[in-house]
Amino acid sequence: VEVFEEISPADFFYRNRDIAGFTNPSRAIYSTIRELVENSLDACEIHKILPDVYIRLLKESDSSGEPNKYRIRVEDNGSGLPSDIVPLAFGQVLFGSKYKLRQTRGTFGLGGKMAVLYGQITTHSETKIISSNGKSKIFEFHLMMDIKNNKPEILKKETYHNNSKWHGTIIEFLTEADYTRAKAKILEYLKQTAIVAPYANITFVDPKGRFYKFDRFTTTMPRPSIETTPHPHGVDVETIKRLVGITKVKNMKDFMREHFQRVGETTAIKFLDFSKVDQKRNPLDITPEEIVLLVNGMKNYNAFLPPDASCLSPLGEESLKTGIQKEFNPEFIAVHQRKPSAYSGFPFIIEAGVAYGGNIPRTGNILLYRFANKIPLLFDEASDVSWKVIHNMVNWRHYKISADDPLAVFTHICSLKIPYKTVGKEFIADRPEVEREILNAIREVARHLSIYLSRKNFIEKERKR
Amino acid sequence: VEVFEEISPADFFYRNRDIAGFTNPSRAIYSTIRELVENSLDACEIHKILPDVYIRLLKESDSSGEPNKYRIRVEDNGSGLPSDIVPLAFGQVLFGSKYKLRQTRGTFGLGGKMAVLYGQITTHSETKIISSNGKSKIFEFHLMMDIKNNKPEILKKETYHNNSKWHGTIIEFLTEADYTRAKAKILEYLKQTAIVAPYANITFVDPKGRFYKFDRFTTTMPRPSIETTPHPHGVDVETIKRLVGITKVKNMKDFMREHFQRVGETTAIKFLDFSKVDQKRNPLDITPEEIVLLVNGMKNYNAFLPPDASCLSPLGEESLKTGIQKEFNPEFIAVHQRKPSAYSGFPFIIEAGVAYGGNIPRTGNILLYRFANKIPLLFDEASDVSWKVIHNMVNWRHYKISADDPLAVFTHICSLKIPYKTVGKEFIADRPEVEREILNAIREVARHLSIYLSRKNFIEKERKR
Ligand SMILES: Nc1ncnc2c1ncn2[C@@H]1O[C@H](COP(=O)(O)OP(=O)(O)OP(=O)(O)O)[C@@H](O)[C@H]1O
Ligand SMILES: Nc1ncnc2c1ncn2[C@@H]1O[C@H](COP(=O)(O)OP(=O)(O)OP(=O)(O)O)[C@@H](O)[C@H]1O
Ligand SMILES: [Mg+2]
Ligand SMILES: [Mg+2]
Repeated sequence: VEVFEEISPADFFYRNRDIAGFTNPSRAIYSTIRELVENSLDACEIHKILPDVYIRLLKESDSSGEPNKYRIRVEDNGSGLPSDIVPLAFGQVLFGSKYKLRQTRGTFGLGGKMAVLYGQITTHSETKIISSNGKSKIFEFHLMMDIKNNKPEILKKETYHNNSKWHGTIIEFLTEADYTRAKAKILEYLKQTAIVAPYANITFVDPKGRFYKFDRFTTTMPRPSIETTPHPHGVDVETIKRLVGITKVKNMKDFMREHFQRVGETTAIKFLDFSKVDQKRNPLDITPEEIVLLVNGMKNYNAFLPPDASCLSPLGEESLKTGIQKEFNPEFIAVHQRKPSAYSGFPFIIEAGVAYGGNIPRTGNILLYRFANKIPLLFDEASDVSWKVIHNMVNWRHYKISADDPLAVFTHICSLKIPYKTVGKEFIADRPEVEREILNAIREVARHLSIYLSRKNFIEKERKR
Repeated sequence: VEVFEEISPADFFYRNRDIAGFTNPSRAIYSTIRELVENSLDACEIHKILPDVYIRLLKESDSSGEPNKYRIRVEDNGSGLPSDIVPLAFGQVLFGSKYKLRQTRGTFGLGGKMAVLYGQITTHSETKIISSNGKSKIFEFHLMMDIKNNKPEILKKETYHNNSKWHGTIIEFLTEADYTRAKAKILEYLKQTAIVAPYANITFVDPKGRFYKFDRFTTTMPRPSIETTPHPHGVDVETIKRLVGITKVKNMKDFMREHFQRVGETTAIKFLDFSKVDQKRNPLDITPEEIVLLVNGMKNYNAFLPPDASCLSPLGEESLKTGIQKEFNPEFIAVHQRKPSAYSGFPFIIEAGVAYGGNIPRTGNILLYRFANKIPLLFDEASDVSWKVIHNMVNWRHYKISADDPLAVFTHICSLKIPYKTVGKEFIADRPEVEREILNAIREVARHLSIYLSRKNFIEKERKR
């Protein structure tokens, strides 16, 4: 006879931690560091704080036969967290502040907890979190995760006076790690993070005591992303039901104007007319049938303004160019930021770059650097839409570029929702709109490179004569 | 100021339904059908019932402007469900009977709910489920999902007399679908399912009223998979804690024998000695340090018997060969079942096949058919470990096989846990042990094909002289 059970989301991601990027001690330490660093950068940028992020990985000498026990510590000068929030933020899966319609690195309410969970199931030790919002108190928590019930167990709580008005968060715990295997990827991740966050100070102290410092080379931060309202094209029955549940307006015309971006008086009236929904109707009275009329109308009405991308925070052509220059010192760089586009009602912006020569090695392959919401993506390249575009869709010979050239291609997508294929955030789905935009961006920078290369070729030929 | 929230697992998979395979109306109807069919086949096989699965997709004429509204109905003669379970099975995400250590198609406690959810958010209509375990009653439920709170809302419940002692489950609901786009994939999925489940009757009635019948061509079912205990190599601190929480034994020697597969008296004593844990200790008294000693000991002790694969249910070489023969009528087939292997304490068996000629088209590419726990995988081929093996690791020229040959390769993995990379179950991670086994299986069948081709070549040359 079958036995039925329910499991908590913590239990689900414990059992399926490989799907979240915590497959083995080598991949897990990479994922741990990237999840914590991304949390720190979000916490700084959202509050317009120039980020200082400090990462330390120490080998823990050990009598228990655990050959690979490490202590990880990540410190930032971000916004800090309120004391009632800290245990939930780091101890309850599917809890966080990034469930809004806003561009952030974080999106699932899971990453920090996965790092804590993996440390706990490999070393049976607690996690220490110290945090302050810069006001009068600093809070220190020692906690473990109750995985079965998806809630934190608070083992200890201390409160200190915040004399220096420090603000930020420190998280520290023991975890099994294979640093030797993961080292190259970790350093590559930090290096690429520095390219797309040139205003951040990042320091990494590795188990051998070596300092890796990525100092900021600008104090200018791009405009921060802001929260926005949904676009009609991204709407389904559930969205409408929830809006009806919280709305304070008294008629459908105001409902459209209040809850959707770029819908003014005229658009609201015309749209409701098109959808055969009475504009005077009280949202609280609308029937299931009318909800479906609304949703279908929103899909089919083609006179909405496109999604507003001013809520996004792209890298900027200058910033991307400077980051590439600093890291690779190429003889030629071209960068390009596409006009905003959208998929499923979510605005997005593609930025691309191409770099030639300098420190870029000839590998017989085009080097691809992928970024999404300022996160470097280092795994599963061949499954990513950028890879597909570069290898299957761009006709490099048309640009007189061959695979032997010392060539690096950079792609960045920023959006309210990145179409990741997995919760491990390593590769992006080939949504038609995203694919098309990446293709056009690559073609644009390839065109510039092509002009440079033929001019260079011409000059060399002239010199030989 | 940041706003923090928790979301339910239903809300999480609603927001991220693309990750579960419900990206758009074309992909969603494919995923809907495959999730429901996989549930039906599991429900039959677990109870040794010869499966009869009936799928009907009807176009729903509609005044609401929804051009793509369909009614999906899937019927099986499986075990049915108890009345208190039906609402949870189809209305609560992360609920199911497949959280055990047993080979089943289902694994996440999510698939059926995603189908229900997608139908609900696109058509705002209820789901009807009729089920009986063959005893005296048939239950009919009409329900919707409360996505925010992850629980079913029961709109209606009826009970009927089960005069014919029918057993099985019927699920029916409205959903937005793009059948035109999805049709080829849906038919391919059913066709491939019939190859690996040759004992199943599958009938599909499409919106145009066309019948697609895949009749069973055997009444012999392979031995069903059975539930088993964990292997020491698959253990972490959380596993041990939970076992300690439920164990009834009084000492650690019996704890090892009771809760782990293939651990007898001698192995238990030797292992506990190796790990420096007292065999007389009461499990309820062991300390966190001792738990870590146990876990590390289990990783490092190399005298455990390998994981027991008798709990698995492979296809069988004969059955795979017959299925390939029936579908492709090739001039040559070779199949091979590898000896069992294991990754992370999970036993698995790889079966591979190669087919040449007959109805296999020459496409300039090797046709790859992938299966996992008897599920056909039709998407994201290039991200799958089998693709990687076939394209990057097998030296086909060594076997005198070229990409122009009319060649099809089949790979099947069965395991207690399939290393899927996503909850959408479409491609498998390149775990080293799995990759190695697939490579060796392919080499074996390629070798047989190579012998056949050179013999055929020789005969042709002889004939010409
Ligand atoms: N260093 C930090 N400083 C301030 N707040 C933090 C920090 N780390 C985590 N948080 C808070 O804890 C929440 C949960 O973090 P977690 O990494 O688990 O999820 P997330 O970042 O929201 O999403 P994702 O799973 O995509 O990373 C965050 O949303 C944020 O509000
Ligand atoms: N046709 C059916 N007959 C009998 N039981 C069923 C049927 N469909 C679903 N169930 C029950 O409902 C549970 C939930 O199904 P659901 O598809 O949501 O998850 P799952 O099959 O366990 O895992 P997965 O998400 O991998 O499919 C199943 O575990 C099974 O017990
Ligand atoms: Mg995070
Ligand atoms: Mg299922």
